Amino acid sequence: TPIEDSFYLNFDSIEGTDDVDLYLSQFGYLSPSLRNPTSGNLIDANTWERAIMEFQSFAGLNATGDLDEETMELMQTPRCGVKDKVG
Amino acid sequence: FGSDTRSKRYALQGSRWKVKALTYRISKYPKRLNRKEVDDEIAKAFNVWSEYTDLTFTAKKQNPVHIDIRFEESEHGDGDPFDGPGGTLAHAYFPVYGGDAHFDDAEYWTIKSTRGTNLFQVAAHEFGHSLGLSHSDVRSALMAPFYRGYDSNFRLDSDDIQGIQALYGRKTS
Repeated sequence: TPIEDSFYLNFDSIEGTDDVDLYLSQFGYLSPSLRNPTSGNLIDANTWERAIMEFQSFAGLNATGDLDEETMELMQTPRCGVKDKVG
Repeated sequence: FGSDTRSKRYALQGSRWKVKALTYRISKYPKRLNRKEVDDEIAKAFNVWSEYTDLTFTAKKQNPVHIDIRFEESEHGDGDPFDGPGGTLAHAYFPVYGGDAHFDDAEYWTIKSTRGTNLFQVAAHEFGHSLGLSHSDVRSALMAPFYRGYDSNFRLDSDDIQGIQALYGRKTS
């Protein structure tokens, strides 16, 4: 069954989300297995929101799932390079 | 995770050293700091953990050692390149992966200064990983992943103490 494009986030169309995608992947909030190979490795919007929420929760922010200013700011804070979520 | 019922706590990666007398070597020093000062800060950073456990850390000039420490820039051979000033400051490997600690030498490492990035605090955090601690979601913990600036009155958080003692037990003397 074809998958509706609108169900997936196209990171190319949202400014700054490439970096956020990289950040969430680098620190263990998004794993390659969550990407859908049949739709250009895009990520389900719910998966993306859940990953943001997990990061916010871990960091002590309000877990809204929104990529708000506070969340973006924390993502730019210098930090340790080890993953937060160790599998 | 720790076994208490709080929602926020330390996390254990799952491996630890079998011995408590550990050795380390700084095999590559930073460009901008005096070697003796670096030796002292690294020793202080290890002492953070030996204060609450029976772990001991002895500096050596030759291999073999348990924990190898290097200041490197960009790609440095482990497939996890550093990203220049800001961003990621350092990384370290859990005991099962060797325990080595790497620091990004593109950072402006400083000692007892509010400027730059405090070497002692970052080193103490990284050595927590070298000993088997993962990141904590307790904001005040040393093992929280974010650099919080120089703290002239640095003390380990009770969360860090509980974490390290879960791995190596309490100090007996």
